[in-house]
Amino acid sequence: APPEWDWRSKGAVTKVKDQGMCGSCWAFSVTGNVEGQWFLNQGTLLSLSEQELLDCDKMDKACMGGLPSNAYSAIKNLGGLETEDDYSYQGHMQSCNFSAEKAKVYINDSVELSQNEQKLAAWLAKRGPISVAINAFGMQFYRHGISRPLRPLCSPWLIDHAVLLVGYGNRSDVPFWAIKNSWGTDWGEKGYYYLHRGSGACGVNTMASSAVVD
Amino acid sequence: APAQPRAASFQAWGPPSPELLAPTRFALEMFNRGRAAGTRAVLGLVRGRVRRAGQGSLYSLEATLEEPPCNDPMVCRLPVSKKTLLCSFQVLDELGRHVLLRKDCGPVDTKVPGAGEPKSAFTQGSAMISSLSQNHPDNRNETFSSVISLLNEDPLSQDLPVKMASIFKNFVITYNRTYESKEEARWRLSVFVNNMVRAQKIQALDRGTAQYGVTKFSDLTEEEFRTIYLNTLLRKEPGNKMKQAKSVGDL
Repeated sequence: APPEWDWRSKGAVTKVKDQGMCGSCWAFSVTGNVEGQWFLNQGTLLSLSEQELLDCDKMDKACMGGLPSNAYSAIKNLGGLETEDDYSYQGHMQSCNFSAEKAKVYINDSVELSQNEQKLAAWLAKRGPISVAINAFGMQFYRHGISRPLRPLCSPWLIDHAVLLVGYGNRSDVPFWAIKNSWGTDWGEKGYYYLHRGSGACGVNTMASSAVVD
Repeated sequence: APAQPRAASFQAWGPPSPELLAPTRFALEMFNRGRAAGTRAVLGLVRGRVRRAGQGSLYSLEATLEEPPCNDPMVCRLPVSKKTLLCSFQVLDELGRHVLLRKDCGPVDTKVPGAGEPKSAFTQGSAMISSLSQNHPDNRNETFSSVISLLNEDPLSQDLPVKMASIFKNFVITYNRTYESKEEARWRLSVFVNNMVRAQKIQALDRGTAQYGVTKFSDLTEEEFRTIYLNTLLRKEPGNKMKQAKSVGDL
């Protein structure tokens, strides 16, 4: 892996979104990944619809939570994702209003990534932003800097939030993952969370995945 | 040494005296707020003191609470047996209305009252946090520094409720919060103060460079935050099985 990488500066990441009072992080994590995969494979950055997943992905539970692995299947089975503009976010479940004609993006498959953070970094630099799930311990009060909670406080077994790895690097010799969150720009560092890299902090390496766009 | 009264208004461990009864009941009610029936704690012993100024009284209380066993993963993160908590509360009574300014609880690891000063994770943690906080005075933003310094002040400082209320007011303005009633606002203030204590602990126990403090979620209880914004399905359900990606070297 290169020593540092940031997909934001390379145009592969849309602006930070806000899930509102809804446990839909899984949908934002997956659309962020698909946005990146589409950009890298098709050359266009499109902001994609989380609301489509809330309404139409029946394997998941909309604002009550969901799993990225299910969401990839739903996107594949539905026939793609509409854009944010065409199917805008409401923050609560509605009836499915997906139209295959309006789908702008498709995926071919999805893959589970290594739990080795060095390999994750290499994959990210080569292939794009990665959907991950983490333990959100401390994030309620996070303001800025690189978070590294004690392991017993941030167990990898108690995963409860899905986010998007968009880059990595070091700040004053402290290695970090740059993580796009979905709580708006008025949280964290303009909507981003920085988590220690290389120690399996908060289970960041336990549930990494990506869509495949051919 | 056994706890001895340190002032005329200090009550040693025992059932709450008539003077401490109302604020103790209020603190217990706040502690149990949002808890389902069968998971609510019951009051054990209490000690504390009161300081009066103007039309208000500030109660500093320590109480033991008995929590029933919890085996429901929807309610508690890990199955726990019945446990005794030692809690520190600060309750402001102004013209008969109560506000919970501080709540901090931890499991008691020795039998508490009567056998000397209680030892608990809470008291040990507080000492550690206090020492760690002093090591990094420059690493916090201005707002959080002011909260930290407030929390480290004499808990009976007359200015504490006023200053904390001022920080809460700034939070309300910054994040455009509106509450349905004065009671709701008072409840949110008490949640906010508790959260500042939690943020202080998280700050002290972080080994990175992160700074924690006031955020737009600072008026939410931990349970509210978890229920509204987080996704516990991630740890419960296996989900759709995916293929393992090839490493980049194999591409």
